[in-house]
Amino acid sequence: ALRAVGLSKIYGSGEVEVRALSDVALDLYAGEMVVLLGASGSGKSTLLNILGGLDTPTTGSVLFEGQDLTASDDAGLTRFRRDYVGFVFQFYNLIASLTARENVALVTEIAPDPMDPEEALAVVGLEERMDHFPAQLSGGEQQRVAIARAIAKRPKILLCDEPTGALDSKTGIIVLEALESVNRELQTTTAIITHNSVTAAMADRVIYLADGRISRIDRNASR
Amino acid sequence: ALRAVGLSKIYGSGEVEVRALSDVALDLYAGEMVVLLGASGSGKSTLLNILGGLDTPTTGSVLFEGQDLTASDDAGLTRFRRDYVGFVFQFYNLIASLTARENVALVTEIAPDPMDPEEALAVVGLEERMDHFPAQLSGGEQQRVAIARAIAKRPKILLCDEPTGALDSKTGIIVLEALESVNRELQTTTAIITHNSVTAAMADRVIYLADGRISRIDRNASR
Ligand SMILES: Nc1ncnc2c1ncn2[C@@H]1O[C@H](COP(=O)(O)OP(=O)(O)OP(=O)(O)O)[C@@H](O)[C@H]1O
Ligand SMILES: Nc1ncnc2c1ncn2[C@@H]1O[C@H](COP(=O)(O)OP(=O)(O)OP(=O)(O)O)[C@@H](O)[C@H]1O
Ligand SMILES: [Mg+2]
Ligand SMILES: [Mg+2]
Repeated sequence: ALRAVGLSKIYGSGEVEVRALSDVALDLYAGEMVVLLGASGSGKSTLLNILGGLDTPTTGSVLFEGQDLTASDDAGLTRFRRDYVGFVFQFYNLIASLTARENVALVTEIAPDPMDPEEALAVVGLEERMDHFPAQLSGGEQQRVAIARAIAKRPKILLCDEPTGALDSKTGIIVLEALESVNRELQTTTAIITHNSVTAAMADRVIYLADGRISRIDRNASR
Repeated sequence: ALRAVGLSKIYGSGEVEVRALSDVALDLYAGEMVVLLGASGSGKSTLLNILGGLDTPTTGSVLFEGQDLTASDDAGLTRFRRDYVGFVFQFYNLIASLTARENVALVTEIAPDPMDPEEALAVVGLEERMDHFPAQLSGGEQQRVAIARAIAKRPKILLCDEPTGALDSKTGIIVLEALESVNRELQTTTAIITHNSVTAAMADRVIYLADGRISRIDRNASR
């Protein structure tokens, strides 16, 4: 579904150059569940943002069903993200002036076949807090609103940047089960960045990043 | 060192009342390392913010070395936080317009016996990134700047809200070792909110919160 070829991402130049990604090639197959692991600063968020059309690589290309995203302009990338991608950000990126329900509805209103905002928020255990604003919610509750917002869209591609970082293990498992059922029932191509090894067990493949490169890929024999 | 008596925290009123804390009593002994565990939304951040003088309870008091913080005005709370407390926030709360080094220096400049900003950033593995701004740093790198900022102060009390949430396990262990050595060498009274069971093993006591109440306290026999 999504193919990355020869990706690099370089910030700055000269003495203060930071190579966030170097020569990354990756295929995400339709309906697959992939987990990205790697140390803090190894390039995970940078890779996920480029795959999701939120950032452009310095070199290389990203192909979505054969169409070259890197050759698209901003309007083309916006259409790609809006029509095909659900994204759970590492910092949640909720809109502070909208309630939990409104944050989800903002995304579902423009989707062709979404879940109800109420349904998506109930899946992540927030049915009692729908009309609260982000500032009135705990860290983990805000994270769950961000997850509800991404899955409510029923996207073709679901990219999650550390979706359980702020959650206790029990709540984290509820969220991972929600992501797994979206992947299974809708064949949503899913990539999850995590530090949580329980999540890695769910994946069809685990891709390890180190210093901006793919250092290892494990295939999960039991899936 | 820090004593909480009969704490409650209620948000809103009537139908939309949320009881974040109910009847919490807790002693933090001088030099102790305590871990706070509990589900998302159970009241951990609310309790830590009240203990650190960042928020006021609806009922109850917090005593620091016998002095009642809840009877202090804003200026009194600001002096308490500035003179005695290092705080690692769940959302890092770094100043975007300052580099990593400047974010740490802002706190150390007014402390009586601080570490050098460079030294504190080296302890958390960020010596190469001191002159970068938060927007140029990954999630886990920003979190580590927030930790360096708190420990550089060499505070009497160190309160950490999920200090390893955005870190891989290897980097997380480096940070936990830094917190443990501050606690051991400076006898800093330390409370850490975490979802990470490795951290719980470091504690003198583990305090479990559920629905705004303390549900259990374990004492670590091996410490
Ligand atoms: N301003 C507010 N208005 C209403 N409810 C609030 C407000 N701030 C916090 N709460 C609620 O109080 C409860 C406790 O919040 P708190 O942030 O302490 O939880 P937490 O244990 O830190 O959770 P997490 O692990 O998700 O960070 C939550 O249900 C939260 O939604
Ligand atoms: N705007 C920028 N300017 C300079 N360097 C940057 C910028 N954005 C990211 N970086 C660097 O690129 C590297 C990769 O960042 P990235 O956010 O992808 O890491 P990550 O694997 O997601 O880390 P974490 O697990 O801490 O979130 C990091 O060293 C980071 O500091
Ligand atoms: Mg990241
Ligand atoms: Mg919290």
